Amino acid sequence: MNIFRLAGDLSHLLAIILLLIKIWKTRSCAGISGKSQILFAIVYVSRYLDLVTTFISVYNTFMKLVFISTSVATIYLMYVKFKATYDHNHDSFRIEFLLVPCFLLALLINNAFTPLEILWTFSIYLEAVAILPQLFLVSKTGEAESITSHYLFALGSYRALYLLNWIYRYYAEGHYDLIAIFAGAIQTILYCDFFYLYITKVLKGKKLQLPA
Amino acid sequence: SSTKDAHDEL
Repeated sequence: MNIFRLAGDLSHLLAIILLLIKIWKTRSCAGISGKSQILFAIVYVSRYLDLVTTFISVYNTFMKLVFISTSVATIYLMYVKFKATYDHNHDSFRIEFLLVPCFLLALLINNAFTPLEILWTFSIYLEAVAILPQLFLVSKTGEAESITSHYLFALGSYRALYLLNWIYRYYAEGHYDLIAIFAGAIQTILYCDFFYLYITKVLKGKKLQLPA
Repeated sequence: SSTKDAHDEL
């Protein structure tokens, strides 16, 4: 564990908490893509299957359980409790266009051709693109509430901090995983346009609004 | 590389 990794994990946790606060306080999931949330739940479940096979640390187990349970809770809030506020007309991204290619790529490029390893690889590829339905929704409506912007910023920062963690681990421990590094770089690049808008608009107190 | 290691990251 190094400072970049810890900061990344905390940023990830913060993102999830911000999203739950936004939905709970406004009693609404308007502006949030249910498709992205479903993809994140698939990411966590397929990646953390090793919970039952490998023990790494109390921290590791705890965080995995938190990520799985909060993503299920988010889906429950969106599709059951606050269903009436869910913006499904704008949330029209076809997730099979992400799920199928990620799974095929995981079958082709992986560290080992075993079920758990293929699912881990699939989750890494899927996570890289899971935010696309959310970014698509923001671009369709042309705006995002400020708390949704903070959520997206924290979520994007998490993998960017992991990139720093991987650079650190390469030099400090000689550890690297090309699949995670490659997917993490793609994931971070997808947020760049949003990061720019966040820094130039939201941090100056303006609403995140895309030019018409 | 981590090929043989468990995935210790989240």
